[in-house]
Amino acid sequence: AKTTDDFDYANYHVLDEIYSFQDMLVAENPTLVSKIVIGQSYEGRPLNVLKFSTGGTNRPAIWIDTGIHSREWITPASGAWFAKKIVLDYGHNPALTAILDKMDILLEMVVNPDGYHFTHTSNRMWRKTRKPNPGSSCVGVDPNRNWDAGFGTAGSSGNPCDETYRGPTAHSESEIKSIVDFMKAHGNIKAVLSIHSYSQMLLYPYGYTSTSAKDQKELHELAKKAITDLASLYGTAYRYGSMINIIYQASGNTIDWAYNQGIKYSYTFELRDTGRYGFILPANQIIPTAKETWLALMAIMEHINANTY
Amino acid sequence: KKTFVGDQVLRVFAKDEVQLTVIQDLSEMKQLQLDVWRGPTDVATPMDIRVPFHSLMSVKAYLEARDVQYTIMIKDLQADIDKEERQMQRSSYA
Repeated sequence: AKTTDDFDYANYHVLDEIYSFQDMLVAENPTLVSKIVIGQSYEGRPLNVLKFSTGGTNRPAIWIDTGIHSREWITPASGAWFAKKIVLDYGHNPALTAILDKMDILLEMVVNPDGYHFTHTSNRMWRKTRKPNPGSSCVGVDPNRNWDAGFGTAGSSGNPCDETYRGPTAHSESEIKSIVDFMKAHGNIKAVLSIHSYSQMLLYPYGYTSTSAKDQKELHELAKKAITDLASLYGTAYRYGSMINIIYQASGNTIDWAYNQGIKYSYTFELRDTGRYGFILPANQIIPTAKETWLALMAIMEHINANTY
Repeated sequence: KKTFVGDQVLRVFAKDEVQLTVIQDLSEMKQLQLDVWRGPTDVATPMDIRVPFHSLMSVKAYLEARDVQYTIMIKDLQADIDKEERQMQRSSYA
């Protein structure tokens, strides 16, 4: 693709194509989009965050990440669609325009680029990072168990050969440490929306404990609104609730860490499907998935914009 | 390049708490080299597991012996991955 208009949103792309897409989007929209390199992956790939901002300094921001589990290809594919949607809608869609006039949107399209590259070259079903584990022949850490929130407790594994290996210490993975450092330095992030697949769920904290989040009522109501909006497009049914109740106990995960940092609107999505295809969701479902998910994201972002804290 | 020829993804249904424990035990049997796509959480939610070809007979026998229901969600994972790769190549040429 020579421009982001030519980019094939209805197909899966290798990492270089996604990086090119990001650069094109920045070049085409210099007053709205910029690229921040927040760090490097273990294998030296840049960790790019697209910043959608209409100006101001250190505005409140909404963080969206996709591609933390590399085999969940639908998530970066949806991320590309979201990025284009934001530039298309700004100035045209009143709700999104109002959000961007007050807040920034930060989008990390591929949180785990080494793993993503590995799924395209060596093992389509790879989930973790690609850092070797000393003393083990097994490679990689589950980046969604590596956060400092109930780290090391039930709901993750201490075995490097397991898919849910938490790593030796919290934030041991550069892919995670880079986000943590960036968010702490930013200091004004109001939402973390971490996007996974599959199973069609919208989850809020906590995953590592059955204790209710202090904002549970609001998070629950907002989740209900978001999944209702999502379902309005194609009727896709989501379940929603706290992670530990709806899916399983998962310690050291992104949204629990974010919530414990005081970022109230912390959600994880599990995108399509309910289990016909799992991680190999056909490419013809990328755009429908992105479109319906966008409705839920907008519901959450509009609520945040109207309820700044 | 790792292939998944003959690997299947099974959807396993627990009808009660006893069967839930049975499939939780299954998911922890390292020697079977199972890849749990969706874990056993409660009776209402089925478990999806990728079963390597060499473990298929053992897993199915284990489930059937304990009267645990399952369906084949993906019959040959590599066939679907090949299809995905062909689609990406076609798109790239286009």
